Amino acid sequence: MKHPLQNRWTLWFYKNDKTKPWQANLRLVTKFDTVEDFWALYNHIQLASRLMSGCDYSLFKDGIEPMWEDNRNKCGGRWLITLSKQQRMLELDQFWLETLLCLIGEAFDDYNNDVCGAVINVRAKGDKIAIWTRDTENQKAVLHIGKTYKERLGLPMRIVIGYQAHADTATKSGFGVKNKFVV
Amino acid sequence: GTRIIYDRKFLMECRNSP
Repeated sequence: MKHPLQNRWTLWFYKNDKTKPWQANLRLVTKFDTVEDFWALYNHIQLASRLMSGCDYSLFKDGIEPMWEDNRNKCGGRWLITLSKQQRMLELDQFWLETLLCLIGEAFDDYNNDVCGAVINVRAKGDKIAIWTRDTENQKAVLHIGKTYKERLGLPMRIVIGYQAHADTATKSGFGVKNKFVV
Repeated sequence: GTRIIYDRKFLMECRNSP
């Protein structure tokens, strides 16, 4: 007997091809809704650290597309983990797996409904992992998710992680995006 | 209703079970 998950999840893969528009590079890989099917998928696909630069994995609840424009994302934001180049070898895969386990195991107590999904961006200049939540105004939910996530990743107190609204990320580039919350 | 919650330990134990 398989162990059912609370939610059905969809894994997406993005491969950068500059000759195509962003959405054309995004592929739905598969959906799953049991613990066993999650592991069958995870054990079968490439580790994030072995992906080519420019690639992303996204895991979202069924029905939510991994983009700002989706109705369930557009008022939301993300807890962002930025990694140095050195961390790819040591921590990228470990952090991403922990992120996935937080999502499928429903790790955020009363606030799991606020979680939309998670994204990992593999980039030469530095990798990023983020958990996306649905509403930047749900302060209690956002903060609880951020604190729990930081604990689960085993990040020390001195490391501060920030939460950014997608609306700000979409209109400002890189360093201009301000944190709405930090934990 | 009740939520189906799995902790890290349980999920990891399922990784290699047949």
